[in-house]
Amino acid sequence: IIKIEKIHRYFTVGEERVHALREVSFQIYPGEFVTIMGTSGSGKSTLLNILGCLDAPSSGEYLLDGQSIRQMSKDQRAEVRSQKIGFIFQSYNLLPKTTALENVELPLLYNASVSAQVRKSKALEALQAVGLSDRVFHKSNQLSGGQQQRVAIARSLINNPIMLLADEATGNLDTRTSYEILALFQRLHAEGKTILFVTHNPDLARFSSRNLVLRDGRILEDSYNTDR
Amino acid sequence: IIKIEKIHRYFTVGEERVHALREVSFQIYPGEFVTIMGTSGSGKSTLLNILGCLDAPSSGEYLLDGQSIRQMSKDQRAEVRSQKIGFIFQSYNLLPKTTALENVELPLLYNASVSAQVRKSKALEALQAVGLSDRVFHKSNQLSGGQQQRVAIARSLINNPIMLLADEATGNLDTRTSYEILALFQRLHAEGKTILFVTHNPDLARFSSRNLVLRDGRILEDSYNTDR
Ligand SMILES: Nc1ncnc2c1ncn2[C@@H]1O[C@H](COP(=O)(O)OP(=O)(O)OP(=O)(O)O)[C@@H](O)[C@H]1O
Ligand SMILES: Nc1ncnc2c1ncn2[C@@H]1O[C@H](COP(=O)(O)OP(=O)(O)OP(=O)(O)O)[C@@H](O)[C@H]1O
Ligand SMILES: [Mg+2]
Ligand SMILES: [Mg+2]
Repeated sequence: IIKIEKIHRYFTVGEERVHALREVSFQIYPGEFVTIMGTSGSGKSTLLNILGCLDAPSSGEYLLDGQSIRQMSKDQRAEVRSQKIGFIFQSYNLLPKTTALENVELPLLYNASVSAQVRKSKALEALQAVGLSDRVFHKSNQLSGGQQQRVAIARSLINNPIMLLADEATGNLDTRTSYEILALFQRLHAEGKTILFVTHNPDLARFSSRNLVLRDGRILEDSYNTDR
Repeated sequence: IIKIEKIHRYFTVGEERVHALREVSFQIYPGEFVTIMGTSGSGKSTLLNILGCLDAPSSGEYLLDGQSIRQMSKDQRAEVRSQKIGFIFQSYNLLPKTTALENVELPLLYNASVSAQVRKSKALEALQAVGLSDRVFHKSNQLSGGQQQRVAIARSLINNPIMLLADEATGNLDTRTSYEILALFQRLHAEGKTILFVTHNPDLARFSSRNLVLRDGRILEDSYNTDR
């Protein structure tokens, strides 16, 4: 489903070039559950942003479902994102003065094929799945850090994407809530979704079928969990 | 150094009252290293905001160094904060289009007793202590999540506070970087600072002299680590 080849991504800061990703190549097959780990600054978010069509590589090829993302227009990329990809940002990116319910409904707001009633019930369902049924009318600034993180998770599920990209989706959750979220992801995986899960928690990495480790913008390790 | 008695804190959302803290009472002695744990939404950030003089309780007393915070004016509270408390926010609160260096210098910007040169060298020292010497001129949006978290940590140290309040200061850091930050906190503790460290990571809780556990706004557990 994903094929990336020799992806480079650098940023320019003043006179310096920061190489966030250096010749990264791999393939992800439909239905895989892949955890991505690596030290702070190793390139995980940069990689996920490229895979999520939110950022373009400096060079290299990205094929999603056989389609070249590089050759797409900005509008085509936005369409791919809204139809195929659910993204959970490391910093959530919730709308500030907006309720949890409205934040979760957002991806379906301009979808003409979904009525307001269906949109609302899907959003309530997603909020229940992350344990926030009693917080639906709280605005983003009236939620705890972990509750905000879970709103971001619920929002990523609402348009029923085939692929979920999660950038540290449990970084602000206690152990028990983290495992509840992991169990949710395992259910989604069992339903056939492809999941890429960036995490700093090595315990969570045991639950995936495959582990990628980044270091200084390169793939240090790409291994399959043989007991899964 | 800290004495809180029967602290209540509720928020009003629509017609509902959310009891974030319910009759919380404890004392913290100078030089203690206390970890605070609890499930998402249990009241940890609310408690830390009150202890950091950023929020006032709905009722109850808070004495810091023998002074009643409730009876202080807004200006007096701001003075206590800038002189005695270093705060690391769960969502960092960095200035967006501003470099790491400028963000760390901020608490000393209006301190007439510190020259621009001393301020800059202190900021560079703090950034080195968190491993970001090579990122000082990056703006906040040019940093990874864990790098932003570490800028927030460096900023909290620069005015040499006697008390550090850290709200999930390692939530976005990989294991090795987390332990580097923990070692930094242990050095600061050895220098005599009082540290309150909210964390979701039970492994880190072993490094403190005392553990508080919150649940539904109450203290569930208050225990001393006998092997430390
Ligand atoms: N401004 C607010 N208005 C209304 N409710 C609030 C507000 N701030 C916090 N709450 C509620 O108070 C409770 C405690 O919030 P708090 O942020 O202290 O939790 P926490 O323990 O820090 O959680 P986390 O581990 O997820 O960061 C939560 O249930 C939250 O929804
Ligand atoms: N917009 C940008 N401009 C300049 N440098 C950047 C930019 N975004 C990221 N970087 C740099 O690229 C490197 C990789 O960043 P990235 O956010 O991908 O790391 P990460 O692996 O997600 O880290 P973390 O675990 O801390 O979130 C970092 O060293 C960072 O400083
Ligand atoms: Mg990141
Ligand atoms: Mg919190």
